Amino acid sequence: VKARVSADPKALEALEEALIGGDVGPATASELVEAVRQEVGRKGSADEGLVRRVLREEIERRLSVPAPAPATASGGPRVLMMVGVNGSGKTTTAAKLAARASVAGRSVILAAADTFRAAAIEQLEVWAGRLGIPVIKHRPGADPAAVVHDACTAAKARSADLLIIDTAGRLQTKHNLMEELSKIRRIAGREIPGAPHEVLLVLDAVSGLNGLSQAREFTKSSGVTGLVLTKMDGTAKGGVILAIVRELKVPVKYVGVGETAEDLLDFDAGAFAEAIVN
Amino acid sequence: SLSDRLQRVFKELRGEGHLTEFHVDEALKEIRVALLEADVHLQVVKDFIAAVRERAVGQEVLTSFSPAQQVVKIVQDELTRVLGGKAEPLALKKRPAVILLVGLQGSGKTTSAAKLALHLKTVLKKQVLLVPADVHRPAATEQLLTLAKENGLMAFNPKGETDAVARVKAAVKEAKLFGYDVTIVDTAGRLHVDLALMDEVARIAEAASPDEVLFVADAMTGQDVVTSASAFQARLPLTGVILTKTDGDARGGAALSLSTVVGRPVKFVGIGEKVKEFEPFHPDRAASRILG
Ligand SMILES: Nc1nc2c(ncn2[C@@H]2O[C@H](COP(=O)(O)OP(=O)(O)OP(=O)(O)O)[C@@H](O)[C@H]2O)c(=O)[nH]1
Ligand SMILES: Nc1nc2c(ncn2[C@@H]2O[C@H](COP(=O)(O)OP(=O)(O)OP(=O)(O)O)[C@@H](O)[C@H]2O)c(=O)[nH]1
Ligand SMILES: [Mg+2]
Ligand SMILES: [Mg+2]
Repeated sequence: VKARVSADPKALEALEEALIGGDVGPATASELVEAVRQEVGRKGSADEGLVRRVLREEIERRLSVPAPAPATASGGPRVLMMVGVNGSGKTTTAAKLAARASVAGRSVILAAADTFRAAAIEQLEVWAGRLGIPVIKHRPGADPAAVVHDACTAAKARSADLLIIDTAGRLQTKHNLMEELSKIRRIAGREIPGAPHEVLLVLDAVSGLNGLSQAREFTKSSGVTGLVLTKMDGTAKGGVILAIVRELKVPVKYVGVGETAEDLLDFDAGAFAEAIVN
Repeated sequence: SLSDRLQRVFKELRGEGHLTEFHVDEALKEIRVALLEADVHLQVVKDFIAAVRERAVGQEVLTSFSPAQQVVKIVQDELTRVLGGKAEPLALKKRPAVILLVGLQGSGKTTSAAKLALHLKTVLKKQVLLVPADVHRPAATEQLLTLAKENGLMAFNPKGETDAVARVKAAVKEAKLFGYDVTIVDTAGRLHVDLALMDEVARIAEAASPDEVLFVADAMTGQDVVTSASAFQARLPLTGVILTKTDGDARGGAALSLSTVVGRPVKFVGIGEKVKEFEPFHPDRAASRILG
């Protein structure tokens, strides 16, 4: 009978602390370490390199959620909606996604549906100007649903390939604002069947465990088909996505790594796991 | 809740006249989890737990409390002490007193600049001049000018000046000339690992000679708050913190991490998106929130 080798408890404790430092949260950290301890026991080797590799693989496995079959726009424009709490990076990410689509030869329209925050429309207009992309906007204070309605009409009339809706930041605890998001979503769906085909929850990598509450509430009010983890060019690791992906089964699609239109990467679970373990 | 979890820990406590090491350690396990779930930085949690342990072990069990309640009270008192300990009013003696707002992208600096200006104007009756010194973000100047206009606040947009340091120098000159009491400078959000931008903010501080340098942090910030704030503190004389977006349900452990590691008090909190949604920091309220 082969003696069961167990991983050095000190090494496991160090890993647990690294995971907590990466914002995965105490429950997820101890769960991950327990899974690693068991796997290492099975493998019969307590080599530190192996322990780290097992952890990386476990994290990567948990993050590899199959993306739901993308709602295909039935011949009309594809509609993408950006949602999330204040300051997470929605407007900048909308510009990045618009740039990508534009570079790939698709015709894009931007909808300035943040009619509340000071200079929100101006901010999106600067980006649109830089990218040579039209913006549908109303006056500040207008009903965001009206902006979305007009943007959908324009997208259809101009046979645009892609319509990206930028919405106002809102804390997930504000019921009336979450209701407004449900309404915006309904209006888009009424104008363009199947819209919004993609709802991206934009999450700041600096967020702690409140990210889970954000994901739950935004999923309830607007549906979420994918996550964008922004500001990953900083030192925060965005570990809260482990709890989010586990509970809501929604994939992380993109990672924001800077403030220019090109600073957007496709999510790589392996790279993410590597960064958080090291 | 934490109280319920601690009640369970102390259900076993029978006939002991004082809080035993065993029971305190069991209680501290629960408290550690509660603090980590509140996003308090891991090292700050460890140091905090050690301090609480020292105060709790051997303490007489008071007849007015259950042992669980007693431990919670020790934790709350200690939290409130650390959060409120270094509280000081803003240093506004010099004319114009200069307040510099710094922090990571999207934390709430521009909004907080307008909020602080409105607060100083209405509560302390100061003449305040707002200075938009973010030359990076699209429409950053427009954002601050719009907030100023909508709230009857004065702002100075130095004509044709596109360098942040030059803008600040021109604004301080303008503030002196027109007898303003306070100048509030809004800067661009920046990463502590962006050396060029950290150099820029250090140069802005050198030019402005600020009386207050406030680190603006989002209440939902996680473990990284210690890394970023420490890096800012290495380049700037931070004097305090503004914690924003506390109107959400984030537990706000960042407040404890900042008070402990930066050693400067949270001076104000943002409690909403509107410019009037701003108030002085209350350590006891922040402590209850962190404990959940
Ligand atoms: N370093 C870095 N900064 C980013 C990234 N994404 C966005 N930002 C910055 O974060 C700040 C906020 O970005 P916005 O796009 O205005 O965020 P928002 O979610 O639209 O904000 P609200 O509309 O006010 O809720 C800006 O300074 C952006 O330049 C990123 O991936 N990396
Ligand atoms: N709910 C709520 N929202 C806030 C609060 N403070 C700021 N905000 C919002 O947070 C978002 C970001 O605020 P800004 O003032 O643009 O942040 P910033 O730090 O200047 O951003 P950058 O200049 O890009 O670094 C905006 O949508 C604000 O309206 C607050 O206390 N509560
Ligand atoms: Mg925006
Ligand atoms: Mg700003």
